Amino acid sequence: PKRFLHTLLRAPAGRQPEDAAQAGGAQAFAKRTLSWRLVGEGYSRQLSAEEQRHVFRLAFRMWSEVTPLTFREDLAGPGAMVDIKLGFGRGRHLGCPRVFDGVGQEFAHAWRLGDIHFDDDEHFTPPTSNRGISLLKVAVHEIGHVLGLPHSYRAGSIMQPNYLPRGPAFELDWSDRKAIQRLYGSCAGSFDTAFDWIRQERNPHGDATARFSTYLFRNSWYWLYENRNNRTRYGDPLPILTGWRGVPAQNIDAFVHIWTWRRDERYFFKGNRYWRYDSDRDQAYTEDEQGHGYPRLISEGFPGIPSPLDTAFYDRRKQLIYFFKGSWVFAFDVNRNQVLGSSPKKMTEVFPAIEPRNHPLRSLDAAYYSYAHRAVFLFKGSTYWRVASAEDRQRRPGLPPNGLFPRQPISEKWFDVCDVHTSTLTM
Amino acid sequence: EALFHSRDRSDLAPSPLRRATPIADLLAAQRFLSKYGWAEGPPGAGFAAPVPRGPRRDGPPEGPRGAALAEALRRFQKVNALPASGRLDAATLAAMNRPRCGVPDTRPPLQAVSTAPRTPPPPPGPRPKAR
Repeated sequence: PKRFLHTLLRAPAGRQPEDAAQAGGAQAFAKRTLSWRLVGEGYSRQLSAEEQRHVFRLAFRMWSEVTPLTFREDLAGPGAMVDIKLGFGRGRHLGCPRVFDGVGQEFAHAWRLGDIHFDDDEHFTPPTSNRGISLLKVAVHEIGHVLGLPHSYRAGSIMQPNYLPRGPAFELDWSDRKAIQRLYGSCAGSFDTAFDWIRQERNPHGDATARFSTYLFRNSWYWLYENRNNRTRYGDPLPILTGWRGVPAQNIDAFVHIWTWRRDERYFFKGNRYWRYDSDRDQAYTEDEQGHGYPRLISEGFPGIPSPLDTAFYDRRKQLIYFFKGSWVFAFDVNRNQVLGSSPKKMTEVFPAIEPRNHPLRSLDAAYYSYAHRAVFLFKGSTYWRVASAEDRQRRPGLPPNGLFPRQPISEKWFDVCDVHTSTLTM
Repeated sequence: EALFHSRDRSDLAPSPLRRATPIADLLAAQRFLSKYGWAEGPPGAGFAAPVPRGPRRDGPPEGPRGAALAEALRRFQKVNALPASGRLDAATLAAMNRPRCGVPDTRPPLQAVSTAPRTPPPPPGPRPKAR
């Protein structure tokens, strides 16, 4: 019997239902994984069943890309256990007390923490069409209601009550994200690795230029992070397999980009092996110039470096790779291809805490030099420590070399890095 | 006796599309304002009694009149970027007739009513203490 307790509403953590009521009556699901179903007698006559379910899968995925919620389609469980049920109907429909009015005016409605009904007299169309009423847009809107959002008259909000004819492909904008995150919190989580990928190009004048994109890896998926927009790329995360051919499909330990005037080498590390990645052909090398096959043992390519690693990053100024394992740091000289004689050292020694007892100590998840922030970050769990840069030390000479500023939440610098349900990962 | 059609129902004439009755007069406008929560107002503001938080089987009440109607229209016109005259003009009627979501504008989504019991019947035997 206790299993049903979770169907009883609880206000988000830290808020009492009364508060929630004061906040306009918005209440939220207590669970983080919600099930949904297009009910059997509720299929539309206008789109194929698969098309309808695909649109709803995408609509739910869009909300999970900006919240800690994940949604899974439940095709077989008992109806009473399904959190959100969707269906189409005309006039009097699905036992609903609210009668649809036919073509025009009301095209759908939602019941809080319950069901969504679409008026099948309306001309609903798939996202690929620019005619009629976009089923995807309406579905995202109604799901917003079920999750607890009211209407909004803010331009650009998906929660506007009136349907806006086609426009550019719509996404959940900043304010919609903040509104739903006020109910469910923002996404937090650790990374397996994080890195900036450099692309070398020539500008119209023929000068060599370099641009970068930021990638965050977690389990078997990854995000491109748009620093200028403070969010992940629309439609991410994607499976690693689809974006990085030839590297391990999940749980990558580290990425290192050795970038000097003469060298431009990119390596992925996992377990006791490493892969080299070919930026031009966008896939991992199968063998090196001497015919040695990849992946290779880390101990062969980077003598003196233990494995498996926690993480690693390349310091371009010093032309050193810092490998991390447990509480130890191994500094590797890429020009002499060997570990510095003084290594390994304790992480607390190489990267001392600026504020006492505010240090990750051991077992980092990721170490990352960000070109956007011009700083090195050490990640552990859902927090990061920023390493004092040369500029920091010019401003504050008293700072120790490589000093770590106090920890901060990752989600307050890299926003909306949210998981989606694995069943929708390949959408 | 209902006629039986061919097995694949291909000769079944599609049922005629229903059309929503246009909102073209004051009464329809009053119903619209009431249905989507515009007739509500702060307590004591002289509006009609607030619409109960839930669906209504027999349709919304008649809606606001007089000053309350003007006030409700003004609020609706303002959020729809229309001149807030408080009078029912053509632009306001057009805004009311646009395709829209059935959830009220100024209240939380409709009260959850389910076609199936939301909480399964308690198992036989003593009720769970946790409740």
